[in-house]
Amino acid sequence: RQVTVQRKEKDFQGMLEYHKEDEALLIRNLVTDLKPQMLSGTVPCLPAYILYMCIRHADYTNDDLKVHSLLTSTINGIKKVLKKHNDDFEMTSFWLSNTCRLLHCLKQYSGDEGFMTQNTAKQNEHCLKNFDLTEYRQVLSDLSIQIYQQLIKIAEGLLQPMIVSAMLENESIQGLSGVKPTGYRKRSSSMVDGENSYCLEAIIRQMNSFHTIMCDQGLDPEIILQVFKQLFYMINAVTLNNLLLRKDVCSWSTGMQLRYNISQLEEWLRGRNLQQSGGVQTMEPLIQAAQLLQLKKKTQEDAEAICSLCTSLSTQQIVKILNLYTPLNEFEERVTVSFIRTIQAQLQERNDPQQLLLDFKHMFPVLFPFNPSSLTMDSIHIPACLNLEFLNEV
Amino acid sequence: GSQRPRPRVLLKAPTLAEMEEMNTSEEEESP
Repeated sequence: RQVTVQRKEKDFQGMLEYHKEDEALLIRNLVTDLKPQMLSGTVPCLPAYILYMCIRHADYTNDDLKVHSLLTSTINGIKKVLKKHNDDFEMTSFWLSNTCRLLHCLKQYSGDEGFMTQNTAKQNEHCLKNFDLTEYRQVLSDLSIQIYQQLIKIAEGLLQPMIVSAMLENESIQGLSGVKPTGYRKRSSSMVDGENSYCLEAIIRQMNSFHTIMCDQGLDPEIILQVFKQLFYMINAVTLNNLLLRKDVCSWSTGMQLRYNISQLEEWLRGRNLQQSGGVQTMEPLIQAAQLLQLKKKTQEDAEAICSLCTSLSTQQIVKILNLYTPLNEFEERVTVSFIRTIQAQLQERNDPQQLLLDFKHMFPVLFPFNPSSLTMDSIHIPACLNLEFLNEV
Repeated sequence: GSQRPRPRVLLKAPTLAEMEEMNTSEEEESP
């Protein structure tokens, strides 16, 4: 037994061989039936590395049909898993990580010098010898985009029900409830009966969960940044749209609470080292709306201050918020018609978009920058729980 | 070093949409 182990360690060249008839079993055990939890504690993206080592052996034996068949089955297997788990963040994130990693491997070991600059000499030995898989890389890139879109859809679906109550209705600043506009004090949302109320902490908990899962699964850091930019944009759009339609939240106190909530979200991004995501920048319209609620709205100087501050809000949005603005009590005045006219006059040269509401379903285009791995194929160990004993190390 | 690798053969791949079509028709054919 000892002799066998020694031979394997010495000779393993980072390739995996299997019989053609075992391909279906390979895809079943490694893709369609795999539970991400089974792989906790192993190298992130292990399925991608195993698949690459199988592709490499088929390339080494110059078996183009085997390469075609394995890649096609892999891609179809991944699509099948995603369809079955189309509301499972963890599963979707897992296959996004692995699809991107397989794509990176096909680049890193393509033999194309542009992708080999960070390879060690040992890694260069693990390049493909016979086939150029550029077209399959395109397919994997298209598949990665599909998986990313599914991931965002799932994350948005989980966050969206929390946004209005957490951002606009929940009062975490002590003493603020005493200064809510009269007549609206007890109202929550027109669609929420109070039981579905969330605080900002719920949003933060949910985002912590997303972030931990994506990091543990080895999803590329650049992709994680793009996920949070997209989610912050959605939080911004849903909150602003509600603000633009609800008189009861257009008040000084909501402005104050909103600014505090946004600062908590900024703090969260910093705490997770995600400030480069651009998430805060996507919230600029909401930040300005919160400030607009808090600014004085009476004199010519106030109008000028508003116009120079609210550059990310359209004239239509500014005017709408001013019209909806609800005084706190009998001592605060409503915004006068003449003040709103002054603002309109000052902003008339702006070439603003006509629609009032933001498209909360808008998606930023995603990019998957090449991210080579420092891992060497011959160091990868296949755990017994994967039931892949029919793979022979070569 | 001195060994110059021979050019690799481009493996043609269907697009993702074409793969989907092939997969769907296979599923339809099977009972």
